[in-house]
Amino acid sequence: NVEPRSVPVFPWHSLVPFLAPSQSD
Amino acid sequence: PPPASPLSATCPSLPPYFMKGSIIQLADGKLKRVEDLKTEDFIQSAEISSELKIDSSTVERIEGSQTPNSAIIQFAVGEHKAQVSVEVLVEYPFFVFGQGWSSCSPDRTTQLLELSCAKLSVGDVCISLTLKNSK
Repeated sequence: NVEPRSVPVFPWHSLVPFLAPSQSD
Repeated sequence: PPPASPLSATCPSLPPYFMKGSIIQLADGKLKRVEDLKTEDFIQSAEISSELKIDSSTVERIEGSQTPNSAIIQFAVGEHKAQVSVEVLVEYPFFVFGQGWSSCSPDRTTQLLELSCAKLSVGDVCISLTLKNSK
């Protein structure tokens, strides 16, 4: 078996939806 | 006739990082598989981050969408309970505080992504992110 040389690594924050751009008051 | 692409028969796919076994890099550089992530991983990563902070988003409503295999989820975000609606595929996983991955259709999530999921329900508190105030 040949393992792929480069496995994609994803940043943790890509897993979380950005729901609120900012808290403004 | 509507344009047909060869891929149009398959459902729209989710981002690749939700597939079981995907390698996720935390803010401190550690690598984890997506299925092994814990609530603390998100909290600690956000603490390190200079741009992002964790917010909690409570599921207030889940309803069907006109788009096939999609749902509209209404969240109350943050301490101000800002109302946000998002339309997502029913298999789209959200991370619930203290619980882990949850989706509107855990069966589809497991089928399509092999990611084991709980059923997302009204009242669940999901991890979300906001930008830290930069001004």
